[in-house]
Amino acid sequence: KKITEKDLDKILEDFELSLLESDVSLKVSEKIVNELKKKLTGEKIGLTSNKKDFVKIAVEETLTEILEFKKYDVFKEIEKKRKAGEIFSIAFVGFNGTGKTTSIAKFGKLLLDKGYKVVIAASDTFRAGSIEQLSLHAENIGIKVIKHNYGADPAAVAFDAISHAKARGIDVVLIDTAGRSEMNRNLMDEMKKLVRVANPDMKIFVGDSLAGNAVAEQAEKFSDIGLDGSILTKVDADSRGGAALSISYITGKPILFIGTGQGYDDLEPFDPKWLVERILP
Amino acid sequence: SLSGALSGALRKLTKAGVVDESLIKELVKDIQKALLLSDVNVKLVFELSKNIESRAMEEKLPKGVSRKEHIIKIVYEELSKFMGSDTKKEHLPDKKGKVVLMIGIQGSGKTTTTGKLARFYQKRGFKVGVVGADTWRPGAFEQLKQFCAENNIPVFGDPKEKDSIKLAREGVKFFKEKVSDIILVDTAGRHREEKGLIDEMKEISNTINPDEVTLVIDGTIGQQAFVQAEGFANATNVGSIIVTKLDGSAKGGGALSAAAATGAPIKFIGTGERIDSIEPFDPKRFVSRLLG
Ligand SMILES: Nc1nc2c(ncn2[C@@H]2O[C@H](COP(=O)(O)OP(=O)(O)OP(=O)(O)O)[C@@H](O)[C@H]2O)c(=O)[nH]1
Ligand SMILES: Nc1nc2c(ncn2[C@@H]2O[C@H](COP(=O)(O)OP(=O)(O)OP(=O)(O)O)[C@@H](O)[C@H]2O)c(=O)[nH]1
Ligand SMILES: [Mg+2]
Ligand SMILES: [Mg+2]
Repeated sequence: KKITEKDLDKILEDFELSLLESDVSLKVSEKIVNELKKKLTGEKIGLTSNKKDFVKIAVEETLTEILEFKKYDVFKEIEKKRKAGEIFSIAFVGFNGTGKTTSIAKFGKLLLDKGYKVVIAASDTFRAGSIEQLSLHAENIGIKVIKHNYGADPAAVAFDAISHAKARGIDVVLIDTAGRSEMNRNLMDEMKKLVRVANPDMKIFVGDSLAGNAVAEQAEKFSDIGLDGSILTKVDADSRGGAALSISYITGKPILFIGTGQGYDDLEPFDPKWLVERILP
Repeated sequence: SLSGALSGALRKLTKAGVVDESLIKELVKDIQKALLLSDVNVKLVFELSKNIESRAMEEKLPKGVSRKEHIIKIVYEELSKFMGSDTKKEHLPDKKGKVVLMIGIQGSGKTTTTGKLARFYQKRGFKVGVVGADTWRPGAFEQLKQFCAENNIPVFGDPKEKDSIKLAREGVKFFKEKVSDIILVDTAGRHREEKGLIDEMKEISNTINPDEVTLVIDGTIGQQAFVQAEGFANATNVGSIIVTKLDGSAKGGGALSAAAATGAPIKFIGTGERIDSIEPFDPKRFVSRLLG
């Protein structure tokens, strides 16, 4: 027998609801459901098979495909450049308060543990206490921070850190940037300028796993600089994690890590299977 | 765009002379979409749309009111049930030495909002004191001090003090002795899964006995808003809500759930990173934003 559009409508409506309740953005939820409907309408299904289970397997495959798209090993990329004697720079960008500064500290520690030499650029020259916060984190893990004064040009700080790294044989430069609203044209332009000037090897988007539909808008606008991947934070707050799906779908790039707490070891590689199981009932 | 679709559906309804059931259903579907996009709780959206639809179909059109105006009024009334009040108020301190405790999830905007609130009251002639009782986040006191500095708002804190309860108590005592009108206490971010931090918050609250506990909620929060706010409400008596970051693309629908979970009114909204980017909550404007 074949599965009809009518069968699918009811089953997919329930799946769309579970996507929405898991914080997958409305736009992405609708796109996923429409793609599934096209894919499955008229599909042959065994006489003894359960239609709902048949669709569930297809949903799992689709979600996994989105999350595994362009998956890569960031440490492999860093190692390639280190072997070639080149420094590897990473800019961390995102909306206000998502966990950029803390994620940089965690990632920096991860790199130190793997034997890399790291320096951090304090390119958030705007927010009160940002330079002190970053410097204290860096001090705790034993990484040098390149900083200028508040009000300095963020691009200049990043450029300075990269020059410093080249001169001192540092392997990796991590660039902390100010939180910014995707709706603030000036701040989005400032970020584009930093990327032009510093030309980082990677641009990582840091998103809050508790955020709802705004995360889709953020992912879209921040994609203008060409993102290479994302980090999803505050997963320990028991967020469902649907934001990962929105971000992956919209940016076409993988979630690299998840933030699972406020400690320096609370950064884990992202596992698509874990998320799919969380989202689907 | 969605707001285009919504206003298009409304226009069709205005043109229709009688109650067109299909037009109402179409409009309710568009309202559902707008509310979901605005991060209103999924179950609440469906509950609301059922109520809106049945009221739109069954209620007699009041004299002098168009069908479109009537439906908008219904939507507004249904949403207002969650907001505590339907008028914009300024919420000024009603006694000397009023103590307000600022709580919320990591990164929601507590420290920034504490400074904004201090400036808001200072501008209106009140003597304000700010206590930095976040002993966890590196540079927390420095952030608060720098943010409040250019307006000469006094900030009490000690980056070397690890006991947040002691710090909160001493800070409140310090400003009560200075006869401040209002004392704002900033605390570390925490969420409901961090039992130790939730217990710390309870202890701070029991020690300084605040006149008001304000939950600072990130305007971008999605479907977790209700259960997260509930976590705070179970631990302490939340007296008010401030929704931040509404200058982003988020419409703040999660704030409705937070209000429902805590039973507390939304008093202010944050609209940017500057110290003056705070406004008293305006329910009418909030609802019209939710609807796109
Ligand atoms: N529970 C939890 N808290 C986190 C996580 N990541 C970051 N945080 C906390 O979230 C808050 C904000 O983190 P920051 O690193 O300052 O965020 P940011 O993006 O740099 O903020 P801005 O620079 O102001 O935009 C801090 O209290 C962090 O400790 C996480 O994975 N879990
Ligand atoms: N765009 C925007 N950013 C805001 C708003 N309110 C606060 N922020 C920013 O959000 C980020 C986090 O603000 P904080 O005040 O550090 O948040 P917090 O709740 O004190 O964070 P923790 O102490 O780590 O829990 C900072 O970059 C602020 O400038 C707002 O209304 N709009
Ligand atoms: Mg930061
Ligand atoms: Mg703070």
